[in-house]
Amino acid sequence: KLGDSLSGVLRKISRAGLIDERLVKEVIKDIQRALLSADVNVKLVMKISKKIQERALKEKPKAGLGRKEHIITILYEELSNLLGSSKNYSLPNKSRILMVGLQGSGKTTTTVKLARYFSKRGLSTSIIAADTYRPAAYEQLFQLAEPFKIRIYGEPENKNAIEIVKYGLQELNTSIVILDTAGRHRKEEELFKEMREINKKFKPDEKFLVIDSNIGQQAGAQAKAFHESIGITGVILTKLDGSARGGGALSAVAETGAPVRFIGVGEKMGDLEVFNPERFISRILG
Amino acid sequence: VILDEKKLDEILDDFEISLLESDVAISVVDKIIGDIKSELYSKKIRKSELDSTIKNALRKSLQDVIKNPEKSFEEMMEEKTEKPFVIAFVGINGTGKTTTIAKIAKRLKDRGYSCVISASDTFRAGAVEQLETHSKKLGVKLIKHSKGADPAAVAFDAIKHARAKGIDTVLIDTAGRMETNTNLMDEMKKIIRVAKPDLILFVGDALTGNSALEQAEKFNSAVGIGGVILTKADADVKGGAALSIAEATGRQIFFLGTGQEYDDLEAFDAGKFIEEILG
Ligand SMILES: Nc1nc2c(ncn2[C@@H]2O[C@H](COP(=O)(O)OP(=O)(O)OP(=O)(O)O)[C@@H](O)[C@H]2O)c(=O)[nH]1
Ligand SMILES: Nc1nc2c(ncn2[C@@H]2O[C@H](COP(=O)(O)OP(=O)(O)OP(=O)(O)O)[C@@H](O)[C@H]2O)c(=O)[nH]1
Ligand SMILES: [Mg+2]
Ligand SMILES: [Mg+2]
Repeated sequence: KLGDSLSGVLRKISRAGLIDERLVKEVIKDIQRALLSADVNVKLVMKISKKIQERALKEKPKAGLGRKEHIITILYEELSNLLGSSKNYSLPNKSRILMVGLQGSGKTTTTVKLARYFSKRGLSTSIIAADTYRPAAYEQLFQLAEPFKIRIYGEPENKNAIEIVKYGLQELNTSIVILDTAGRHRKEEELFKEMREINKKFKPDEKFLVIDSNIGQQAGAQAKAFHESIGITGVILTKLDGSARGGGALSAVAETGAPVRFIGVGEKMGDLEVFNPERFISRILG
Repeated sequence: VILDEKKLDEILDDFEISLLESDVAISVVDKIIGDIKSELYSKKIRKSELDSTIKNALRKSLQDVIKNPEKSFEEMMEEKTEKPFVIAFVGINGTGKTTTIAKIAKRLKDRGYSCVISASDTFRAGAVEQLETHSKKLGVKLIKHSKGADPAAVAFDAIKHARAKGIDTVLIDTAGRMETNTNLMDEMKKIIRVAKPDLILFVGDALTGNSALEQAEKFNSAVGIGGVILTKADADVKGGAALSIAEATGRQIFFLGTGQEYDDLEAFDAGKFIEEILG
């Protein structure tokens, strides 16, 4: 289940008999390259590779494991630890879900994917359209949700997102209410202030940070800013149907302490999968 | 004084890390650092000048990749005598193509050029409505067909309209598409075959990491990129993706998107960019 770039690397070890420090260093370099090309944070890559090197040199492989298997096991363990021991996502029976993230990350699309996910499982779901900045934001939500008969509460003429949230909560009585918000980044102070006010008014049970898997080294810093502002409880990684391997997710999890819950794998409303850590790690290792 | 190779490697390792942290793709970093190593390894350099020598070598190798475009936008338009000048905007999902078209339309209008926008994203929910809002605000004509229509047909229509009315430019908005989706890459090829644009601009997100390289390569081999616009440069990024894209395509960055308003479009300054990457 390891991609070919790393399998080739590890073939070097299995052919070597004794553990050779120079060989381990060479293998570590290859692991670093694989992680960096997957957009894992540079400092995190250094931290991970240092740990793997220490363990590879001082640990004895478990009975029956060759050197190669041992290093793979260490690598998997270190990456799994980073993703956190998130127990499986259990379906809420009542929940207010807030969707936040950078511009263009896939919040609106994912909002409707999630709404469909819940309603297919018997949970009545509705959406509040609180993006008051993006032209035709309400139309986009409406067109995406309409085929599934999911109700959208929105006020396209109203520029006050807090009001929309307030009236939306009065109007909607479904088990799940998902709130879509405008894209924003950590340098846009006014927008971050708005997000805090929306959070206060909505009182969500779940706050999902929606991240584009194409993001590079900024993933950690941006996730940290969102977390410090409103507290993130879950991460959703989108556009994994492209070539991006999504290493930024490791930083997002590290900075928010929140698990990855879902991934987006396409533009259609069925293109949402529950997060699978093993498959994700294989993808990162390319 | 012969160069102390160990010291050189140490300093280059630091530069390597800073390039990676600036989102330059790893294979591009390898090439840059590799070129500098082979140039400097056998040189005579005074110990006190090691740092500045390496920095200058690094600056020079960056200058080989990233330059200001040979001609400005408007110069390219002036060179073509027959109207309209057709520009297509392509890229993966959510990078800011539609918003950038609105910014370009405003810029052209401010400089006395007339333009028509082609709503050739006939797929995404709310895409045409998003453009309609912009075109109304800017007082620019929008050519659109019904949802699900053939994107190439909309472009053809827009160009026909521009030709008939003597309009200077046609801006073609296309749907975002993943470089891995062959059907959508083929659809884009068809739009380009029909519209025969004078300029194809790749719109990339400045926050992109290593996948910028693969995206630029695939888009370039599919339709040939003429230039690049890098958006969301206001998000506190070093924007190393610019280097990856320039290296992959040999094309240059025309503009940076620096916000969500119509005026948030800056001409790219290669020198300034290089100094910021060099830190
Ligand atoms: N291929 C692919 N495209 C996606 C995925 N998720 C979202 N998109 C596309 O990405 C683009 C942006 O998605 P939106 O849902 O509008 O993103 P957003 O975060 O709401 O954007 P803003 O509200 O402008 O900040 C659209 O073209 C979507 O169809 C995904 O998992 N795969
Ligand atoms: N901060 C910032 N946001 C930007 C910039 N350019 C675009 N955006 C935002 O990015 C989001 C996506 O912009 P769009 O223009 O819809 O992107 P697109 O490439 O047309 O998206 P698709 O058509 O879905 O592929 C919107 O919220 C824009 O306001 C920029 O330079 N800075
Ligand atoms: Mg949105
Ligand atoms: Mg668009």
